[in-house]
Amino acid sequence: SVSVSEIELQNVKINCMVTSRFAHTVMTSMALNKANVSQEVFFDVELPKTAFITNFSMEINGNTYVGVVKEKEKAKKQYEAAVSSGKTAGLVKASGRKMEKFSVSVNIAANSNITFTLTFEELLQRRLGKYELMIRVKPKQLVQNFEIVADVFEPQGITFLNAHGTFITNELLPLVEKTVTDKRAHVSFSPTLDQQRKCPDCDGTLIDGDFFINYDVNREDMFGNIQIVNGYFVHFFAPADFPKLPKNVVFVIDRSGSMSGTKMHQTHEGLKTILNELHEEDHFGFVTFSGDVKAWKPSLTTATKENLKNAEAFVETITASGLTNINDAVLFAVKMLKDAMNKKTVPENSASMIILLTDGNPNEGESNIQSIQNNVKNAIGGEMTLFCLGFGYDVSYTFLDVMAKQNNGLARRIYEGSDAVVQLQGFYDEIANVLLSDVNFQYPENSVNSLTGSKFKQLFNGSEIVVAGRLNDNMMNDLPFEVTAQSVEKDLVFVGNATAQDWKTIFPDQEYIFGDFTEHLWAYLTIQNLLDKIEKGSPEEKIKATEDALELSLKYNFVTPLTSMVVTKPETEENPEDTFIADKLTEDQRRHVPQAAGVTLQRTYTSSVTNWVDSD
Amino acid sequence: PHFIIEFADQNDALCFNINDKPGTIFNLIKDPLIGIIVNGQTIGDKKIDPENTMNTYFGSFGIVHAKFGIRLVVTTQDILVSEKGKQSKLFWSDNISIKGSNMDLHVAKDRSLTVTLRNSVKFVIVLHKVWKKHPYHQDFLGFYTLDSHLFSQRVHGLLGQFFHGITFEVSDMFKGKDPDKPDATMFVKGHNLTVTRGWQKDFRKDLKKGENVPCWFVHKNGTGLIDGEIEDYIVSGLF
Repeated sequence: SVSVSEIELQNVKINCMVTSRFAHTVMTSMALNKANVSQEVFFDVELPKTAFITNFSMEINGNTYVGVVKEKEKAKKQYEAAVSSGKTAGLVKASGRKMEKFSVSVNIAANSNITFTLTFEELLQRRLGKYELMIRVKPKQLVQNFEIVADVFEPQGITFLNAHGTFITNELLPLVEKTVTDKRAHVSFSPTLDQQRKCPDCDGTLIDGDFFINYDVNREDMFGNIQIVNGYFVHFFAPADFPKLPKNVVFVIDRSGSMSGTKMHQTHEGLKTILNELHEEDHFGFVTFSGDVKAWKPSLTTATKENLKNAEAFVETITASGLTNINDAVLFAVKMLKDAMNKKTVPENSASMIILLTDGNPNEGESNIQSIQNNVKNAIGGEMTLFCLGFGYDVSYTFLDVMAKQNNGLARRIYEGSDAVVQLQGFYDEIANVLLSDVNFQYPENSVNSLTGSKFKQLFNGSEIVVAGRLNDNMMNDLPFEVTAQSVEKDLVFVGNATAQDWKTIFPDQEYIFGDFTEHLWAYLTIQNLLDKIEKGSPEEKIKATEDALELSLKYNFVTPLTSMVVTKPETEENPEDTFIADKLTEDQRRHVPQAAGVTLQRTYTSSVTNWVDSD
Repeated sequence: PHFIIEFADQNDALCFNINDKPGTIFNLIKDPLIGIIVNGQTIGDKKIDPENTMNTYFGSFGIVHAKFGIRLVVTTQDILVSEKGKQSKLFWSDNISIKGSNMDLHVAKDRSLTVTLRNSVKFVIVLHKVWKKHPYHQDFLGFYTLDSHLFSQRVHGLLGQFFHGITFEVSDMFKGKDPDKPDATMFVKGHNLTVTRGWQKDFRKDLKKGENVPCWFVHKNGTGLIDGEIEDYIVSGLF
């Protein structure tokens, strides 16, 4: 959004290009200061937390000011003086559940215009059978030319595509244009000034909310789809039609004092809904904890109708009071699952998991976070998966996130609100249906390098595994592969040979979609993997992962937690030099940064030379 | 194409780009005394990347040593050698070394061609292979002078004019458009030029990534640094 009085918002264009799930979004806003005095113009954009900013520029009266991505520490040092004098501010702020806010303001002269352009990239994740591209639009005033345009290119073919928005009224609905033809889709939404108005005579705008594009692709090949482009490959794996693995799940529920009231009520409701979705072949158990640890039953129970009914009654009896002993509770759950596996009271090919729900920090028993992580990791020993749900804002989310990742799972924050039950259920739906376990991807060692994560504990129904890598020879057009996994009935082995496709044939009338997207996708995934490693790896691994992630972030111009984007604003009388910083926020920190100093240099050379001419 | 003039002793370099229409042939080296000419013809991209402007690269080189009766045509496909009327063709897919009385050639498979002309010059032509299915880019060549001290004082050309060194002075570094690349004033050949600190790549050792060579970039096709204008270096044929 761009706002301020006597500022006319002339143009807002959001252009998304999605190629093989990799989304490249460019947001452009053009505003005119119609006042006779200079005014400050604000440019606020909310972008997905999973996206990396790759570019930002401001064009003022023909001069362009471009953001430069730098190593965070280097930028910080360079601009230390300005930070201490309070001249700079963070450009990116956390904004709700899924989004973060990029925000910049600049003073522009009377009767001048300004164009802001922000570019970011993200890999769309498949959840519950669909990819979702989300665009948040809040222009705050009517826009002369407003346009959302999205082009989706999927070589596998698009099975369905829906476009909708939280702000789309019945009047605006016909303006959402959608064309889907086999491998590509085009979506546009471009209301006129009058169509944006809340009412015929008012200036309020209807355009305020989220615009979604959901779609899925064909999955004809069991082994997935491999795309080879210019020395890089990406393997998308999401085979359909596998029976679900029976699961053995222990719910570890925090009943410490801080859970009392709404949170506990929502936990009851959430658990009851989840219980209804267990199948008869599943096994389950409950461990509850505050300062002490209690189990509903000492061992796992089959999910018969009667047992589920009893479990529901038990859930109702959980009440909150006391301290928080996460360590002993999780270890207890691990023991329950291990006992069941050892005694073979659960099926051999089944998925074992622990779902921990807590709202606080450990303060009873073992309270050292690292010791708990070590204890849990050692106890689990890769035999089961740990999922963590952090309830509310006080929770030590990073602790849960690392602990989950160390045990092949993932963490999710549950936001306090009326929909907390829906959030709990949504998370459970995502992880509850395991189709395959121990999914491993192999490619010939002498053909590939720099592979992203290739071993996965499980494949969830409706999700997708993505592996990418570099080919040793960028002339290569073929790649043999092998995928092994365990399904409910047998061990599976998919063996095949992928061949590079000709993009000109797949998308004949399209200029090559956007440059080297496979390479960018690989870089994006590799950085995400490395950031995970920084969190959960050994000290040596952390150092190496930090170096590698930083190198890639700088090379690809990604604003990641290791880099900052430095934006130099035009000079004004009040601010002879003004610089702002865009950071990628981590869960735990926000960074503020820097401002520069000049250097002079004088050198004279007279010398013999070697010289060359080349092109890269 | 990028041009880089390296001052090894000072660990510094000058660089500039020459942009013109694809197909243009530039004279890179011309030494009338020892009879050597090196010309290069540019090629463009297969099509223009929507996010970038048209780039040009060298797609072929013509090299003549008049006194030895040697002519070489190096393209991204092959290498044509002609010596006193005898012709032979080498391929980039070969790994081959040829020692002659006046010229040694060494082809490193799919990488480079090293040419040593007796008592005059040694240079390397690097082959940059691009993925065949790449929608924009195509194979191109790089030319590196390895030994130029035997050229006469009359040597000229886009590269040749720098073989016996130049005098330049860099002063008054100031903040440029890009905060990472400061500008400065360079006094060279009687001109005061605004130059930008940047880097270019030397691909001799690492063909894929290249090695960064920090350099002072002279804008506008090297105007002020090169003698005359780029039109002065355009020739009608490879020989």
